[in-house]
Amino acid sequence: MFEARLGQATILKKILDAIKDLLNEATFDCSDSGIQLQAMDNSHVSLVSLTLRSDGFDKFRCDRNLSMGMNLGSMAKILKCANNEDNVTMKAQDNADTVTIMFESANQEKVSDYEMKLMNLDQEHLGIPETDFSCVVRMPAMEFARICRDLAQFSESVVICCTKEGVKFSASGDVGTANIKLAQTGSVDKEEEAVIIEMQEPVTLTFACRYLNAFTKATPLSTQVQLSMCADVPLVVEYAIKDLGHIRYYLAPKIED
Amino acid sequence: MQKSITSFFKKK
Repeated sequence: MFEARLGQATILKKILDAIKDLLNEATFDCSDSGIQLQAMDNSHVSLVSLTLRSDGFDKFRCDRNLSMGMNLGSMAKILKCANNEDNVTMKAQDNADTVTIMFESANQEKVSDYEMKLMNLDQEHLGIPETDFSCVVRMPAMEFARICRDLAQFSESVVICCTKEGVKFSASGDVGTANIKLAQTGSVDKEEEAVIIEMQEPVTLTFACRYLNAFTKATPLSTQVQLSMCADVPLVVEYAIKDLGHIRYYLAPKIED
Repeated sequence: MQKSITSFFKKK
């Protein structure tokens, strides 16, 4: 028996919004420690890794490890039927081929349940090696989304250059060149507005705007985003999900032809 | 050139 309950459907809606542009379907691996999802996008350029800890749920029970392959388009249809403040419960029997998603209004007067067919997906889990990153940048998630959106107008690629002074995002194309520099913030009143750079050595890497923009669909989950970079390894874009876990996106760099 | 993520992370 698997049962996981969250106080607010809005969190699950935001999580789905953060992955459904990259993934058509995905396997949710459930164990007593929580829910894990790891999947590559169709073109195998990026990898999504979602971790939801069991202690972050209002109720969590998972008697036997369970892998639930879900069509994310179908899940989005179901979540559209929830009000943001509804409680949401996911339930499945051991070895079941369906999952039930139930919404309850705060006053318990409306209860709806949706049974969704599960899919058998080819699971290809990738091993992610530990990396000592050259640069780790923490910045407001909305600022990162804005930069990715703005620079995508100028080029398919964005160059991220990080030094101890700051981080520079550049794009160059037919229109010309765009550069956006963010300096490390001195003192800020609000932690969520800070730009913080931890640098071992400077790094310059090039990434596809299309994927960065897809990652920023996770912006509503978190006030801050963390970018971890190292020469010739994938970028890690991480959004914390408060009291519940995190979503990490890995993006392979572009290299000179 | 766009590298593939599988050229960095290997199948388990």
